[in-house]
Amino acid sequence: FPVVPEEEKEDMQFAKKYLENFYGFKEEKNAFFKSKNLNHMSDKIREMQSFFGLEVTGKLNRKTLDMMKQPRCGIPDVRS
Amino acid sequence: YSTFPQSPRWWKDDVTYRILNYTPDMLQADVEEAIAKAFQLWSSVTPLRFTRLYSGQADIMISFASGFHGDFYPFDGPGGTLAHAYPPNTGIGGDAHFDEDENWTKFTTYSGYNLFLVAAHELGHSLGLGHSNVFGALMYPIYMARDTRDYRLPQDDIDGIQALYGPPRESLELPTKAFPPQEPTERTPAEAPTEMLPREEPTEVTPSKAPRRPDDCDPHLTFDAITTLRGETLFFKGSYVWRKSPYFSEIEHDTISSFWPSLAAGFDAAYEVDKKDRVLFFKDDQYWAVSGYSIEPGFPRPIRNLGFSTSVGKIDAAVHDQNTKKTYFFVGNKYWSFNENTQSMERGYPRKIATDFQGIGHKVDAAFQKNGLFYFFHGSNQYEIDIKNKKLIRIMKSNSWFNC
Repeated sequence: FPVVPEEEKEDMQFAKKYLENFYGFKEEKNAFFKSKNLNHMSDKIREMQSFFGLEVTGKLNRKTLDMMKQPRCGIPDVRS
Repeated sequence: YSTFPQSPRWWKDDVTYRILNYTPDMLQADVEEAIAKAFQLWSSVTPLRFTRLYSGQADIMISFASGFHGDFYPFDGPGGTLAHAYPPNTGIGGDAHFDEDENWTKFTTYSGYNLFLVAAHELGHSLGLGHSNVFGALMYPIYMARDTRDYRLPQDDIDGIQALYGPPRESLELPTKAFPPQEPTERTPAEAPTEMLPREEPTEVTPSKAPRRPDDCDPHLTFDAITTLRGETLFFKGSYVWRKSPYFSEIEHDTISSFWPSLAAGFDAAYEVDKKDRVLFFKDDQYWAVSGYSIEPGFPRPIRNLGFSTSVGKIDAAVHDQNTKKTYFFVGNKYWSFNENTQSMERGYPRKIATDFQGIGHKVDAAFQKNGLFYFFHGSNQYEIDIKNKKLIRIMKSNSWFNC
């Protein structure tokens, strides 16, 4: 598998936490569900991109990360 | 806008709040003022009244804390999450928590967060509002530094809170005058809601319903102002914007506050000077200049700066001729010609509209130029004019641009 550079790993962790806090993302802890997790996370990224009017790609691009790092309210953006 | 699941709300008009502690970043009096002002924002557009308690259990308990602070949502240090609040309910319901690891300020600075703005947002949650995805709305999840001196609640937020609580009681009796200013945390003077409501009597308002956007193909649809903007055409009425783009077939529906959060609704006129990438908006005796989303500094300015006499209290419509670089201003049955190059009114004006524009024998509500032709709007009719020959080409319905 491609080695994920350190920074990207941190960004991925940050994004996961963000999507858990504000978009109801729940990660399957069981390692066997890794690909399912990635798809589920991609769906949640799409949901967040759509909410903020970003280009909906499902990918953790720079713009999406920048939006996640903006100071904000702690209440989720979608029902949970 | 959005609400929480099952739309929880306070089932009473009188809601209490208590400030449990203070941030050391600000004077206590400034914290109290910021909180009171934030409550006023919501009480001015609903029947709600907020009373401050100094002991015991209040509906909305306000506190500053950092990290873990007794609920399941610890704060995260400087930046990131600034605050959170709970929807209406007993116990922790309604409470608002502010992250003490942030730098709280009374004014809008780049070294801290404006407590009034964040509190107004969080109290929106305490009253039952969720987040809005309208850029510029107060309930938009991301903090946006802005001028709060004369802050007006954006229309999307008014729509949301009035969907839960309805408009202020007074507005149901359609007062003949604004009631006198009262003590903080009571209802505030009524200038805010009238500013935000569409200029004419909203066609759809009933006591329990907030005003709503008229239908695109309503045959009686009229406009306050119309302008082009970077190839698109924006139609304004009250706080609503219809956006027609050459790139999309659909008409986009927006609100003024979603483009320019600090501009009040109800423009009188608007026009674009394409060569300067500048649009000017007129309301009463003032005007603003914007470039895209940003309002140019130093505005609003008085319209007499353009050369109007003080007897002109407001203008009805304006349109810029991209070919001649002249801008026509319409007031009553007269019009002026303004030279954008010299930035001065032309001599020999005002002139009668009917003299120079055959077929236009009345007030002009709105006007814009498209493909070299002028379009004048009066009531629900639109007049297409060949400006070079000052000839009336045809008369259409005002909303002919909306694919009806």
